[in-house]
Amino acid sequence: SRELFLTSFAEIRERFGEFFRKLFGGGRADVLLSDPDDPLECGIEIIARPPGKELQSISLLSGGEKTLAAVALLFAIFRSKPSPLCILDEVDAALDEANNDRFNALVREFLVDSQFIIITHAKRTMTIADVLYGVTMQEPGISKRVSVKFENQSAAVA
Amino acid sequence: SRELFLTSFAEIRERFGEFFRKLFGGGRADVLLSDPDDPLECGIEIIARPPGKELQSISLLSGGEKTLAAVALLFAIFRSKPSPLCILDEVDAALDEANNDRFNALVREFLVDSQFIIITHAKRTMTIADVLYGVTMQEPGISKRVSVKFENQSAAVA
Amino acid sequence: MKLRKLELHGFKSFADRTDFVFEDGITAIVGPNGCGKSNLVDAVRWVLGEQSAKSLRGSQMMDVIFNGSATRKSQGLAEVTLTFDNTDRALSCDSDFVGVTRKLYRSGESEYLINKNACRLKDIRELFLDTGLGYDSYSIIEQGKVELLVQSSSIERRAVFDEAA
Amino acid sequence: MKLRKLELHGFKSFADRTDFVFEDGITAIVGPNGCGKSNLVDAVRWVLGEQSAKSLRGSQMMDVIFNGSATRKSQGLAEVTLTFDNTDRALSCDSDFVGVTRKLYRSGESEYLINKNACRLKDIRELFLDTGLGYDSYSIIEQGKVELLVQSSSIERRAVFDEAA
Ligand SMILES: Nc1ncnc2c1ncn2[C@@H]1O[C@H](COP(=O)(O)OP(=O)(O)OP(=O)(O)O)[C@@H](O)[C@H]1O
Ligand SMILES: Nc1ncnc2c1ncn2[C@@H]1O[C@H](COP(=O)(O)OP(=O)(O)OP(=O)(O)O)[C@@H](O)[C@H]1O
Ligand SMILES: [Mg+2]
Ligand SMILES: [Mg+2]
Repeated sequence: SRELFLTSFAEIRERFGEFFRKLFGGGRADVLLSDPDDPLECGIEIIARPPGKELQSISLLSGGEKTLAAVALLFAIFRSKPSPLCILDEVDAALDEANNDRFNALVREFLVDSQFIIITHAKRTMTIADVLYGVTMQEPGISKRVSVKFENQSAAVA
Repeated sequence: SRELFLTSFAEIRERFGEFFRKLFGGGRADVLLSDPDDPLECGIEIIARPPGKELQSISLLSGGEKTLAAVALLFAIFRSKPSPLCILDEVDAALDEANNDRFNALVREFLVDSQFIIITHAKRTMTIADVLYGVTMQEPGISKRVSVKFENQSAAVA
Repeated sequence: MKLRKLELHGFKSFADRTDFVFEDGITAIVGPNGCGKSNLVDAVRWVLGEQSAKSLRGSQMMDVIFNGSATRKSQGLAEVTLTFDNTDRALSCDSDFVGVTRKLYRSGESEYLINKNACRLKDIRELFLDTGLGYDSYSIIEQGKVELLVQSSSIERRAVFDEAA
Repeated sequence: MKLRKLELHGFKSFADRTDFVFEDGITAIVGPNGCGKSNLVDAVRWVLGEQSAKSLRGSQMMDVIFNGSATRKSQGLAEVTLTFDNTDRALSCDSDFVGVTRKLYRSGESEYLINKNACRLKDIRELFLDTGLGYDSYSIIEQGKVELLVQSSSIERRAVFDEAA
């Protein structure tokens, strides 16, 4: 079980670095065991250095940079242990348009293993959807589903 | 001092209800002293009911609704005790476009008393600015200011 | 396994029976503030076995039952059903399709069903063990929570790694 | 009182001397993720007297000094100056213009100035008392913090009301 953990952890480390570089266009990130002699109990540290910047504590990163680093780590965990379904609720809220596009591109790499349900207000994120549902409250306080499929580029109320 | 507090509190209550209705297009909101016999020490409760919805604990509100209610309360406090300068860092992050517009309209009502510095990614918020500054990092890790004034509709690098 | 359908009736703002059909790939859900999008996430977590009302934004579990609006009275029952294509048998249930249902009555009574057979909440939770999908799995990121992975204390982050590794 | 200028030099990502001139009305600040916008808010709060490194996203106060990049070495000093039009004498300082400056050297030494005269941090904080503007005033809402007003425990909310009322 200790072996199992260390193997997954090594894989997550590698993916985290890879996805971070992909999302940031460079830089470096890593996860470390705070006590390698006690891998099943110790804390886990994160270091992240965006390209061109100096390494500092992760707390100093901007809102968008923290979201992007968190997404890189989340997807590294997915690679190590895929989940059939991934639900993301407004994960792109802090991202500027360029980073939103990179985030979208990374999501698409995982379509082989997983279904995605993505809640968003961002038009750019809507463009990567295969199916788009709208939720409305025409009658106050009552939620209703509206289907909007992209294939025919028009809203079909179902 | 107790009198002073109760007077301000009454004013904040009234404004909170008024601004909430303005931002939500109706509904009702209030702030209450959890122990009216101990006004200087007791906790402060918030109730908020968007239009057409039933009154429930504020925790059940959506992300955007919570932001809007918080903005109504913040501005109610401003009315009661104006500050010469108000700095808002990505306060509109959770708002959809319609609510972002209502938020912008409320900000403009306070221009008489205060200067505003608003950090945003939202184009609609940028449109209410009198002056627009861009911050860039052309040289990695080094922040630089870029002036973008609206009057001549073009970016002037200064 | 593949999620095929989410049906809600009386769950939070979904007063009327509403269903969402899911296909492979990406499904985006959009709409104005407060229209009910995050309530869908709460519904999925609730039927998978979430027991903390607070983590569903309520103060008591009863808060998930539709409690009325300007035009409707409150209802007496909240019901959510998730239906999966289980052809690959990722779920330990010998059936090509698996439906899990959770009901909560205003009386406080609860019902749990797997393929329409009554069971305990424990059975639903166990069904999803080892699939990577669970009510508190890292594969469900709630609104405002994504940054926790990098901000939380290293001990909280530990919990996510233990689940994943 | 009106804010007229914010000057930074060596503060976080503002390695070079940079100034922002403010007029009446609304000034919007825009730019990509990580370019330095929130660092400006940190700078204002720092010069107004913020003493908690954690609340400026650092682990120690030294973290506010520019610490290098791919093309630059770290610097030895962080300096921020705020200049106000004080014609209405809202600030208790008999001068039409008031400039407050804070410096932090990598040696750990600090300097504080009001209109170029050395003073203590305490003096800067007291200058702004009763103006509604302070390093932890409700009039500065940091990124991700707006919802706290409605989510925080009623005791935390109390602190905001006490300051305002
Ligand atoms: N038991 C209930 N009965 C009726 N309405 C409810 C109930 N519980 C929650 N709601 C309503 O659901 C709404 C919140 O929905 P939700 O959080 O899904 O919004 P959202 O679409 O995610 O919005 P946002 O874009 O702002 O995040 C609230 O207005 C709340 O009043
Ligand atoms: N002492 C320092 N020296 C150099 N760079 C620093 C220092 N402290 C912070 N930074 C850098 O400043 C950047 C964060 O800037 P800031 O938080 O202002 O971004 P932002 O423009 O608000 O972005 P977002 O839109 O994502 O919120 C980080 O990349 C961080 O590395
Ligand atoms: Mg939501
Ligand atoms: Mg920021």
